[in-house]
Formats: sequence, structure tokens, C-alpha cells
Amino acid sequence: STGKRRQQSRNRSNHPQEAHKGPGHTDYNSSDQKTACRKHELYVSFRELGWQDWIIAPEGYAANYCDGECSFPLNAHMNATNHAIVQTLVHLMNPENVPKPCCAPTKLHAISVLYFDDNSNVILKKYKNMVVRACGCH
Amino acid sequence: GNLVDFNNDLQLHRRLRTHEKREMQKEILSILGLPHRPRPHLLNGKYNSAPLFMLNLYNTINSEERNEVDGILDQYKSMFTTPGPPLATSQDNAYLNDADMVMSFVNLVEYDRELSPHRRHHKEFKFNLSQIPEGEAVTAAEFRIYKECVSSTFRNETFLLSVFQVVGEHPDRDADLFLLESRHLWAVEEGWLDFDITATSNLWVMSPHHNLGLQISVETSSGQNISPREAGLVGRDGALERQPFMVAFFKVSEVHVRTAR
Repeated sequence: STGKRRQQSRNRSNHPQEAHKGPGHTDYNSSDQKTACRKHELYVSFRELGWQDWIIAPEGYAANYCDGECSFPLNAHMNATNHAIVQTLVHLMNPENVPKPCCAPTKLHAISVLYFDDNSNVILKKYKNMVVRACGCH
Repeated sequence: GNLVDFNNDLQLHRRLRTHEKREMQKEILSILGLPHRPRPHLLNGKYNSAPLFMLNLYNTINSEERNEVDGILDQYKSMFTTPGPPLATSQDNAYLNDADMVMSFVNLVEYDRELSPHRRHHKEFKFNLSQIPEGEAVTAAEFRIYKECVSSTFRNETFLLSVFQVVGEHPDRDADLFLLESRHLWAVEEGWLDFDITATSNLWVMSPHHNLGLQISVETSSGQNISPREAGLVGRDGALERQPFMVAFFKVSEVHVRTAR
């Protein structure tokens, strides 16, 4: 019931202890939470790769990645496609043959990279889908 | 290390082994669509007008995330003591909104060739467009040259600056030129001049053997040919951040398919 959920949500936000949990937090038990599909932070440093002589900017970028389990209940805070729900049901009925849905990016973001080529010409290129903004079950 | 996972309990914060680093480099190069790591011969190239112009464009598109890049930009900008780095115009910003890639090209002409007496004041410019990634189409291109204020003999003069595309070269006579644009300039005016060379660039990209460069000439109002330097136009002997260069805006015309490795 959406009405009931809205009520719960209101109660939760009024609870002082919940203030530290951040956006999108839900009350699954801690072991579920650890393995649930979510975005992980991952910074790719061009400087550490020893490329500062040809990549002018940026110094690196937060690429991020998705990892975790996609199993019932598909966490309310996370994007799950309709098909992911069907996939989960079929997996539950036939776990040997049908895999669980995949934990994958649902929102991607572009970055621009400024670099020299072999002729010392400078290239500014927009690379689409470089940064994972959000993860979900597909 | 290269990989820092802030939230995961396992913490992947460690230095990559040499072969891991090499693999990582290979993967990131593949993501960037580059066959190998570029090895630019920079010397003074880093402090040239073209990289500065590009940094300005980079700054424009990253203005929302300005805080993250300010460190790098400040680092570059602090290298320059003289004023007048090339700034992007509103026209450039319009091109930029529609572009997937922007590329600046440095002038490759290092020494003036001896031209005929009739053209002894002409200046030549050449640009290497051979490394444009496949599938990129030129949507706009500009030739940019800086003009300083003239304070000598020609102070009250008006100049006629002409930009030509070299369409044919001959061993025994002058090159064939095609006039791209002529523009009147005041002796006292100062700043970047940009000339639209979109059609020329498209031709150069499609038929590299037609890329014979550009020439410029300057005449006074009385029709006297003078050296571009006398008209305040900055050449190779001028300040690095005011060197002439070419910039081209590209739009991806093909879907880039990464090959399986």
C-alpha cells in the first residue's frame, strides 16, 4: 500500500536517529545491506597512471562501479526494471538454470578530457557514459 | 594507488603491480578510443596559445564542476606572466554546445620560405590534420591570429588583411591561392581575429593531399604590401600565448564500436 509506505516514510524522517543514514537508506538487515546492489566509489587517477605529460585535464575522474546482489526484496531505494522483477521470480522458480538479474548502471554521466596528441595538437573530447551516477537491477 | 573504494569493507586501496598498471592503462586507452598512448613533443607547446584556448573551452564546459578543476587550471594559468591568453568567443561557445570533440592545431611552419618579390611579405601557415579520429565530421573551423596595437609608422593607418587557401604549389612559380576572406583592421585595434575556414578544413580532412596550408597578406590603405608584423599581427617570434593557431569543432558521424580484445 502506497499510503502506508508514505506514512512509514514520514515517521522515519521524523526519527532523530535516522538523520545520519543519508538519502535512500532502507531498513533491511545489515547482511542484506552489505551485499545489496549499489554504487561503489572508484577513482581513476590519470596522474597515478603516469599520464600527466599528455592528459592536461582532468587529473582523474570518479568512474564508480555497480556491485551487489539483486534478490528479493529488490531494495526500495534502488532502480529495478520491471524485467528484473520477473527475472528474480523466474530465478526463484528455477535457480539452477536462470540467473538473478544483473546489478548494472542505470544512470551514466559524461566527462570531458583535454589531451595532447602525438603532433602536440590539443584535443578536447566529450566521452559519454564514463561516470556511473546510479545503479540498479536489470 | 589507482583504485580507491571508499565504501566497500574490503578497501582496494593498494598500489597496482607493474603488469596490472599496464593492463589498466591499456583498458583506459581503449575507453578513450586511442590506439596508443600519445607522446607529444612539447618543449614550449604547453605554454602555447592553442592549449590555453582549449583550457578555456574546457573551463567553459566544466563550469558546473568548476571547483574540481580549478586546481589544474590555476596551475596552468600561473605559468603565464604576460596577459592576453586566447579566450573563447560566444560563437565558439555556440559551436561547443553542438560539438563532441574540439581540436586545436599548432602552426607547423618554422622558417619562412623565400617567396617571389611580389609575395615577399606573405606569411605561410600549415596544420597537421592527419590524426583526426575516424567518424568525426568538421562542423566549424577557425584560423586565429592575434593583433597587437601598432604604435609606429602606421599608427593612423587602416590595413586590409587577406587570408588565402593554398590550392596548388609549383616548383617554378608562385603557389595558386584562393581568397578565403579579407578584413579591414584599425592599426590601434588589439585582440584575437578569427577567420572561418570550415569548408577548407573539410576539404583537408577528406583529401589530405589538398592540405597545402594558408597564406596571409597585409596591405595599407594606399595598396602598399607590408609585413604582417608591421601591422601588429603576431607570428612565430611573438609571445607564446599569442601564437596563431587553428581550431576545429567536430561531431561524431559514426557510432564508435570497440573492437573485442
